Amino acid sequence: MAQPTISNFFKRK
Amino acid sequence: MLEGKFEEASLLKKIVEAMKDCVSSCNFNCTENGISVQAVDNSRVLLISLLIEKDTFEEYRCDRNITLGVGLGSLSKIIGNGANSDYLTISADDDADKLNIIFEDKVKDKISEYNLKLLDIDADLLDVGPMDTDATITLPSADFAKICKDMKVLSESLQIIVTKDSALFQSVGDIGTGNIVIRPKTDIDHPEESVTISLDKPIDLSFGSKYLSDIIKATSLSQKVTIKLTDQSPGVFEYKLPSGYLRFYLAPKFDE
Repeated sequence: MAQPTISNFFKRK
Repeated sequence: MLEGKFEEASLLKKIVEAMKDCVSSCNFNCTENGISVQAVDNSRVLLISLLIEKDTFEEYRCDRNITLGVGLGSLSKIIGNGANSDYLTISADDDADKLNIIFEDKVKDKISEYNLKLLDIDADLLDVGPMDTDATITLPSADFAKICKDMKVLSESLQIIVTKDSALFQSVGDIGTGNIVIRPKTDIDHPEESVTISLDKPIDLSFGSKYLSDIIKATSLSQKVTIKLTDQSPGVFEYKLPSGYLRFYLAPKFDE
């Protein structure tokens, strides 16, 4: 299975 | 000037223990409302969000917003020197390069004082909320920790499938498979043992067991954990503090 990073879901402030 | 006094050193000990293995250093953002931290683990899969509200403290003041860069391993070593039941006061001047940490023994006439060198940490802040939630599970945190540990012996991934009346935790690995089902339960005599499941949409998500092992290090912080799941979104694992929370946002795994 592939593991995306958290930055794939949340934008920078 | 920041000054925060914890009724018991054990609370900050538990918070630091829950964070230090996935985040080596982070900024403590201090405002008049309390202290918050946002940090991402080294592999950038798990995001930690901590809020220690002002009311958590026995005494709290923060005259101006300040950011304190803290090495969590070093903080853990110093906090480890105090007894769990000691009063613990942290303080820092507005332009401080060190954090002052004082333990006061409640019985003996003994005060221990330490200074922790602060770090200059350049970290991006991510915009995490508010998120929509398809399914919410609340269960005893110790039960969730046991599920994660038990399933980890089978596979690097834990699949969580939530339907209207149950949550299924499933692992499929080389040596075999395992699954654990939990259903809602109201325990009036022991409310901390209750399990609730609320669902807008069925959920089927997989998470890395390694990261769940890090998350369950927060188990001692709260008797309950709330898991918020949304299709194709990070899972949120929340441990409530007396006033505030420690939340973990974990990116799900996908079929390649």
